[in-house]
Amino acid sequence: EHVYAVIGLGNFGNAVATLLSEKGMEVLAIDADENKVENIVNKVAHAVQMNATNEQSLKEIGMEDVHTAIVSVGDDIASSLLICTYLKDTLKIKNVIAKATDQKHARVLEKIGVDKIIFPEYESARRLADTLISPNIFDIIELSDKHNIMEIKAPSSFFGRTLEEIDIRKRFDVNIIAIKRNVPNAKDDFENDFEETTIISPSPKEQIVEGDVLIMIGLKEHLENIEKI
Amino acid sequence: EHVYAVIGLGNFGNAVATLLSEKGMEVLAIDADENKVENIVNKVAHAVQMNATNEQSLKEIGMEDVHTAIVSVGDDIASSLLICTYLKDTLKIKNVIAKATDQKHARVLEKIGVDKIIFPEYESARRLADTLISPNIFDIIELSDKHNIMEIKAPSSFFGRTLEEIDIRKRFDVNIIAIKRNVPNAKDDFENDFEETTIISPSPKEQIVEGDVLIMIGLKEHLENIEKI
Ligand SMILES: Nc1ncnc2c1ncn2[C@@H]1O[C@H](COP(=O)(O)OP(=O)(O)OP(=O)(O)O)[C@@H](O)[C@H]1O
Ligand SMILES: Nc1ncnc2c1ncn2[C@@H]1O[C@H](COP(=O)(O)OP(=O)(O)OP(=O)(O)O)[C@@H](O)[C@H]1O
Repeated sequence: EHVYAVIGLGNFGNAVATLLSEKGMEVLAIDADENKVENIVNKVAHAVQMNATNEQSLKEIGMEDVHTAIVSVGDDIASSLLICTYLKDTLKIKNVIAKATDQKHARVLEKIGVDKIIFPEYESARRLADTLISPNIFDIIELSDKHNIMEIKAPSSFFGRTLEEIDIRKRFDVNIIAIKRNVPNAKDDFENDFEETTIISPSPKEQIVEGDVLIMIGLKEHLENIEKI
Repeated sequence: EHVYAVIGLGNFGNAVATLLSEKGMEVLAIDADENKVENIVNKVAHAVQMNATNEQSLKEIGMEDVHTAIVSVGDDIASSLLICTYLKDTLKIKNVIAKATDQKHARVLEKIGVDKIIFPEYESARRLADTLISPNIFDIIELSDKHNIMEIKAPSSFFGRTLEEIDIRKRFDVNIIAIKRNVPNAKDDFENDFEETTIISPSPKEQIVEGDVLIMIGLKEHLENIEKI
């Protein structure tokens, strides 16, 4: 039976502790701030107020039985390093996951052997910046170092043509894995309601309609070419 | 020429302002804390220290010429509402994007007409919690209300069989859009180095190898069935 420890109950830590508990996991939530502990005490199995840089206290609350620890204690890099080092080296916790505030923080966490590093603000800032710069791109999701999944508005030169005719794969070496399209709702005429539907693995005979959003997968540089049409 | 205003230079705001500037965009970065302003002054076109709830000051620094404003001023919901309302209603800024700390914050931002709401911590907490609960699932990306893209370790019953034989689409009604696989690097025998490659749109003849990670697209409930094999 895995016990999950969440150290640091900022927006990220609080959400992780709550979501894991909602799914029936046993969570030990820890924070130095008693207000944060108070707010979560009814939502998790165990909630403890303490300073997590105190090695003795960590041992006393049963940290050694924890299988996975998530550390998100804010901008104080020194604290997060101290806590992660102790969890990994002394308490030998199998899976230590840390939230990093920036690249420099992430590098040091890597050096001390943290198993997984998460950058929520930086990653979503990157996604937002990419979509602001290219207004036809609705989303970019990184699949690997070289490949992305991109959601992009269908260019006007595609309207009314079938996927077969456009032959995206041949021209751009990317694949359309889905199309998001607004279709009118079958309601009475006063309600001009549209509903978004997603067509997964569209057939080659599928005709592109103005307003379609194409979801494509391929090498990053190939996907960028479509944006230039 | 679009001017982007970034109000609030926490981890998220700072990253957005810096990334947009790196791509050549004109950015007006604003924060009440002069240290934050000092740290960014050489990276953006304009950096101003001010309290953004001060309507008069916002006008004086040219906020009316801004096309897109990104507001991320932290946990004080009242401040973020005040700032967003003024940007949207009084200054008539076309595109106002706000970072929300939680669902309650997001609902109020929606009511006042903010164009886009971002939840970096909640969204990545959700992705982490989902992958912790199901250890064979490496990632879950939401494509729409009903569909996900899921990265999942290939179950042992697939090893050595071709995609055609497994017939994922028929059995589970999901599509494999890519396979991530570790292949040995062609180096001298002392270096047992592996390199991750991504096979996009694998052919039906592709044989699954132990360790393969399948990237699939489909309805959320159908994808969850694969995890149960
Ligand atoms: N040594 C420590 N021991 C226990 N809790 C700590 C310690 N240091 C900081 N904390 C707690 O960690 C939490 C960090 O939250 P904060 O909002 O500052 O940062 P964050 O988690 O990186 O940001 P976000 O809110 O975006 O998730 C605070 O609730 C704070 O009380
Ligand atoms: N009224 C205001 N006017 C200008 N700046 C403000 C105002 N209120 C808060 N700020 C600034 O907004 C920033 C908010 O950063 P903080 O780290 O608290 O939250 P956040 O941006 O939600 O979190 P994250 O660091 O996760 O992005 C601070 O730098 C603060 O000085």
